[in-house]
Amino acid sequence: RQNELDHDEL
Amino acid sequence: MNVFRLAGDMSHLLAIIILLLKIWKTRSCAGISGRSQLLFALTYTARYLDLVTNWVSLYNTVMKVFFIATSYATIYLMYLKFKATYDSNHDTFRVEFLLLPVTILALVLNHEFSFMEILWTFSIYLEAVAILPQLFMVSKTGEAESITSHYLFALGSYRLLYIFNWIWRYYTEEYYDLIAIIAGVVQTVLYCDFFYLYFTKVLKGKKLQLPA
Repeated sequence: RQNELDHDEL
Repeated sequence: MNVFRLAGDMSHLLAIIILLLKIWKTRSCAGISGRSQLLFALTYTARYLDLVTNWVSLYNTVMKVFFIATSYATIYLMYLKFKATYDSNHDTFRVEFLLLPVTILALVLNHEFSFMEILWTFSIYLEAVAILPQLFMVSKTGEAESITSHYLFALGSYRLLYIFNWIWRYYTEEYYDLIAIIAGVVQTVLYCDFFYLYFTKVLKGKKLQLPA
């Protein structure tokens, strides 16, 4: 599960 | 990356290109809210500071640079180059009523109390409401040029498409970010009234005009 702190979206 | 996310980004890109072309070709920024554009520039500046700390992909970097650069280019065109055409007497939404609550909310409701994370959260909340001065301006003048309507439609569609992207990611990656989702839903809801007018008027060749 990806960490929500990663912010890979724009 | 999925098709909804890509379509959302392209819609966002298209909105910005439509706006810049409108201003450039007509040599006028009439009907455009400078206050909304200032809020967008603040949004992208706060969010994309991670350009220097966090590498995601070439696509991500190029898009971030584009969004920051075009937001400042728009401000330059509105407040300097074509200042004479800027409709400032209709652009009167009090942005402090947005900035203050958004700042407080970002300090209270965030994933982590750190400088970069609070800036990111602030930008997410601010983006959700940044269009309000523009919508206020349209309601104040009671109309919008077709090209401005197309701009608003593309800009509104972008976050709606992101919502589909978040649903997709929830089922395929079990990934979700509640802050982005809730703010994105609020952002999209703000456009609903405009979407209705866009479909019932603008697409039928009529000018977007509010009932008196």
